[in-house]
Amino acid sequence: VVRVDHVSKDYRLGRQTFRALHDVSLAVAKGRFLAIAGPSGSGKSTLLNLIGCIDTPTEGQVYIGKEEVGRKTPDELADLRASALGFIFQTFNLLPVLSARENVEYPLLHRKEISRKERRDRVDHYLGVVGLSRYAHHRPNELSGGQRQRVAIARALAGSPAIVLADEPTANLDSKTGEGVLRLMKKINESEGTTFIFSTHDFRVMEMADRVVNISDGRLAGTGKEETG
Amino acid sequence: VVRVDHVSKDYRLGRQTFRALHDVSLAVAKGRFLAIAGPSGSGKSTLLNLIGCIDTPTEGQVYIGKEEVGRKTPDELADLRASALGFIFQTFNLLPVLSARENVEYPLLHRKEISRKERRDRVDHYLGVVGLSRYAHHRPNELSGGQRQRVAIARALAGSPAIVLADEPTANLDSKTGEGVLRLMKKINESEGTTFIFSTHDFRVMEMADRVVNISDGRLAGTGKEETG
Ligand SMILES: Nc1ncnc2c1ncn2[C@@H]1O[C@H](COP(=O)(O)OP(=O)(O)OP(=O)(O)O)[C@@H](O)[C@H]1O
Ligand SMILES: Nc1ncnc2c1ncn2[C@@H]1O[C@H](COP(=O)(O)OP(=O)(O)OP(=O)(O)O)[C@@H](O)[C@H]1O
Ligand SMILES: [Mg+2]
Ligand SMILES: [Mg+2]
Repeated sequence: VVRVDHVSKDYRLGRQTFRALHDVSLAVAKGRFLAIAGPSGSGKSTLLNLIGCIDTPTEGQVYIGKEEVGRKTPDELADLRASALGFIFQTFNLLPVLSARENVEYPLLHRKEISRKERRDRVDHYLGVVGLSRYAHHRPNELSGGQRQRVAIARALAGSPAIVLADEPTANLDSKTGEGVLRLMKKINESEGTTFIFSTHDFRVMEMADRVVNISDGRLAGTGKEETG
Repeated sequence: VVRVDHVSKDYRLGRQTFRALHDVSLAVAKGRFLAIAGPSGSGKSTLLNLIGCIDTPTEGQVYIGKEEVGRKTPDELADLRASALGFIFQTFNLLPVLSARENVEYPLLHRKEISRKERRDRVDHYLGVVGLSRYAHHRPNELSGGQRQRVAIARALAGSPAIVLADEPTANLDSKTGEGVLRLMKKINESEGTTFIFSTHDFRVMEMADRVVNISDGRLAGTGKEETG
């Protein structure tokens, strides 16, 4: 459902070039609970951003479903992201002027097939499962670090996307809260067939994952191909 | 060296009041490696901000050394923070227009007793010990999440403050990098007598700590008094 083909990503730094990813290939089967593990600075967020279509590779191609992302217009990309992808950012990226509830609701607003009542029920449900019902009206700067992270999680899950990209979703959570979030995601993965791709340092995520790939200095260890189980 | 006396902290939320800390008392001996542990939203960052003099309590007093912080003028507080405290924020709070090097150097600029050469040596040293020598010229948005966290750590340590307040300093770090940072802090604690106060979810911090206090729903478990060992 996701394929990354010989992808490299360079950044310009002054007059020099910094290669953050080098010839990365990865095939991810539908319904995977995949963990991308590696040291700080190894390229995990960069890779997730390429898969999530919020950045473009310097070389190589990214495919979501069978479609090559690089061939899409900005509008088509926006549609694809809105309909198929849920993103939990490492820095949360919540909208500061909106409450927790409004932040979770935001990506649902443009989906015409969801009625107003269903939208409210979904937002209530996901705020509840991450333990934030009582904080629904707090704005991001009125929330703790781990609470903001949970709003970002609820926001990504509430749209029931086919693919969830989670960049260190448990980093700011105590172990009990973090476990609750992971069990929720595992449950959604098993009951809905949602594909989860994590960037993580958390060994519990790696244990729950049905597949772990390792990245170091911008290069993937191993072939990146799907193996069975 | 730090004393918190019957401190409460309320936030105004619309027309309601939210009590984030309730009657918290804590005495911290000089040279402690103290961990404050508790669930997401329990009040750890709020307590650290009060100790770090970047917020004021609604009730109660905070003492740094023997001096009551609430009686100081804004200028005196700024001096106290600059000379005695190092703060590693949960959201890093780096200056976006400055490079990693310049961010680490920034709090040292106004200290007249440090020569230009010594300042540069200190910045080089601390960038090196957190593994960021090769990234000295990157700006925060050209760094990974864990790299930004390490810049924030280097910045707090480079001033050799008497008290370091570290709000989840390992949250965005892989286990190897995180261990390196903790060993560095433990070493500084043992050789310089620097007091460390952590807010953390990381069990390794709790294991390394010579004292752990637990907080839940804004209340400290236990008396908060110093016990021996
Ligand atoms: N805009 C940029 N310009 C230059 N270098 C960059 C830029 N963005 C990221 N980098 C570099 O690319 C590398 C990979 O960054 P990335 O954010 O993917 O790491 P990561 O594996 O997610 O790390 P962490 O675990 O710390 O979050 C890092 O070394 C970083 O310094
Ligand atoms: N400005 C504010 N207005 C209202 N409530 C607030 C405000 N700031 C924080 N809070 C609330 O105070 C409580 C404590 O927040 P704090 O940031 O201290 O938690 P924490 O223990 O650091 O959590 P985490 O582990 O998630 O970082 C939270 O429930 C939060 O929602
Ligand atoms: Mg990252
Ligand atoms: Mg906090």
